[in-house]
Amino acid sequence: MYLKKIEMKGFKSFAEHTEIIFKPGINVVVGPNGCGKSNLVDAVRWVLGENNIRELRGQKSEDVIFNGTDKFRALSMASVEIVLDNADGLLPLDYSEVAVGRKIFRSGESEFYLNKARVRLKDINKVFTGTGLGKCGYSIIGQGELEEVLNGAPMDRRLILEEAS
Amino acid sequence: MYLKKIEMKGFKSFAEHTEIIFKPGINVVVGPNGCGKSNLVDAVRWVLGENNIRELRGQKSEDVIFNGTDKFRALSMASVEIVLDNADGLLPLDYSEVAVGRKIFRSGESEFYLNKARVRLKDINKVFTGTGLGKCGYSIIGQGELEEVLNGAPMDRRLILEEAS
Amino acid sequence: MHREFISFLDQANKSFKKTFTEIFGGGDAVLRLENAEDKLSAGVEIEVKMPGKKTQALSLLSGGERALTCIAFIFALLRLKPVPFCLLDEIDAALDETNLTRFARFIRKMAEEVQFIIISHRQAMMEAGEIVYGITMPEKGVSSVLTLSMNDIESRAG
Amino acid sequence: MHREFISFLDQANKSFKKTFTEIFGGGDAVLRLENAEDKLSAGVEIEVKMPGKKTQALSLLSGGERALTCIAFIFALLRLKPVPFCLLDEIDAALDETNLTRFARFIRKMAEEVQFIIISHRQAMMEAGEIVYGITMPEKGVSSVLTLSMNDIESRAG
Ligand SMILES: Nc1ncnc2c1ncn2[C@@H]1O[C@H](COP(=O)(O)OP(=O)(O)OP(=O)(O)O)[C@@H](O)[C@H]1O
Ligand SMILES: Nc1ncnc2c1ncn2[C@@H]1O[C@H](COP(=O)(O)OP(=O)(O)OP(=O)(O)O)[C@@H](O)[C@H]1O
Ligand SMILES: [Mg+2]
Ligand SMILES: [Mg+2]
Repeated sequence: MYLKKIEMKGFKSFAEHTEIIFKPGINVVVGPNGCGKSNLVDAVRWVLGENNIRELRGQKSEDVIFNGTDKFRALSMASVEIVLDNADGLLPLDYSEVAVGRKIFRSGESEFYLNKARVRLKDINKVFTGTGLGKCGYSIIGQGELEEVLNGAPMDRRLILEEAS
Repeated sequence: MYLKKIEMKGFKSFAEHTEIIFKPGINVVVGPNGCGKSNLVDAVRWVLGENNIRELRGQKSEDVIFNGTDKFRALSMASVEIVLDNADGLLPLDYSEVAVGRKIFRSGESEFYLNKARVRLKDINKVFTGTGLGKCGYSIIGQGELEEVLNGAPMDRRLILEEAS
Repeated sequence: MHREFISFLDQANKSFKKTFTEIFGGGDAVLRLENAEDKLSAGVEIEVKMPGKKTQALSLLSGGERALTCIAFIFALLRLKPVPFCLLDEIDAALDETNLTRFARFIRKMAEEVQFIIISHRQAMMEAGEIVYGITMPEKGVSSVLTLSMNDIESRAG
Repeated sequence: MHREFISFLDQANKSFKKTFTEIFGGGDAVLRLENAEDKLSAGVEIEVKMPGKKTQALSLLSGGERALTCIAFIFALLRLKPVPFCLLDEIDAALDETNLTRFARFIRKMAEEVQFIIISHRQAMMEAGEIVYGITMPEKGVSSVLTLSMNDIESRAG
């Protein structure tokens, strides 16, 4: 199982429709300061159900919607979709590919999708429990977060280990 | 005014007598991970009177004394001396050079020196107030501390500005 | 539940010790349950010894030593239980060139089991990738993504 | 006391705006007193606008943008009131190559007034130094210091 593709539109600095096709193995992302690399990490966390806007460096839930520049107007919606290869059947679904999508409007309301069908956040969480992609997972390490493993309290470490077991 | 020299013995990983002569302008310090670069920063903070051992990454005050390796025995004392050029008279003392020294023994007791004469910590603090080398000073930025200016509360920023004024 | 966790902790400890000594070329590392009254809510402590040095409090480690210790911990868990993909944002920032090369070599080995998406400014990491994506802002404030081949990197990387 | 602080804050704000726009090549930066009931204990707020982008909450800035903003703040204070020396430990870790070169150029300018002692792993910073010190551990666990000339660096730097 691996991440095949991500599509974003209106998510943070990804104002235009953007699609990235990933390969198994090592994919390296480079680029100047402030260009959107960590916003990509936020997009993956958000589509997997992250609801604490502080974990996405914002203050209110609409902070993930492109809010304009000197030249371009703010948008009214953000949407992200990732496609995971499920040929090995790791996810408890009968599909060889699993698409997870999320949309948000200026009103602050989010919609979740699983293979294009509208679902609730609870359904997304159920699909991903135990895969290491959950809340205390060790599979996404944001900028400056590496040392949390050492800085956290012993109980925090136990939670990471319980997620992995 | 500038930092002319630092002498260390038994301070953290500087087990042997070590002397570094600095020049005005840009002095760059390089070296592999774990070799003692940040320990040098701790030595400067410590000799200027830093008494909170956590600011020096330790747990008890004797953690600054060389505590041995697989091959070498632990030492019983640590000492650091810095020499500042005072030709411009920035420090309220009648000397063209000012030497500040500190020693500590396994018992945890510290001794302070000013131009080789024994003094108290209060005397050192008096000499350096208002020079920017004080507690909230902006002249020493430790590893990982740069963003404290942005992360701190508005009141913390005010303290930095008051030290500078 | 608790017996299961203890047995998993034992496996994690062995994996951590093996991964740590592989990455550091020596030394030692331990994961163990805290000495708490109530075993069910006890946390997990980490203790490491760098090659040639004494075991010391974690707080005395250097920036690079802490980063590599955390990397060893994460990779130890990945070995026990692979995840669909691993997304890492500039976790190599504190490493010197020697440790960076060690880390890049280690990632290459792990990449046979796990997909990595790695954000980095470091040359040695860019060269480790099979495929490189450049994210830039031709229009200030609007991100744009290019897929680069290896020889494009010199002129575009940030 | 309070009037003095307000007048210093005004100078600091001007210096911060000037230093920020110099380092970023544009944009805007402001230091102002919080809107608090009691002016005497009000803190200081920072607001920045990156060139071409909208003013946003500080938390939305990128790692490199935050680092450069902090550097502009510190240099703005150094310009108002020089200190005997400035000791900086790997403050360039989050910067890309372009911003690193900008930062190194800026340090060179400031070094006419203030002595800098800079710890860094980055090549561009090593080249900015008049004199370079290498700290290594020939014996594991025991630090040893060498004074290097510029051409020694290739073989020794970490
Ligand atoms: N909702 C939004 N609309 C428009 N721009 C946004 C939004 N949220 C964040 N940004 C912008 O995105 C930029 C930060 O991007 P990001 O953190 O991804 O940079 P980065 O490529 O990781 O850089 P670095 O190398 O410095 O870490 C900021 O300049 C910020 O203003
Ligand atoms: N009292 C002590 N006695 C002996 N060694 C010590 C003592 N205190 C700290 N150390 C050692 O010093 C080392 C850390 O040094 P330091 O933090 O200066 O490294 P550094 O050169 O800054 O590395 P990095 O580039 O990774 O930041 C650790 O390995 C630690 O064990
Ligand atoms: Mg980033
Ligand atoms: Mg260090």
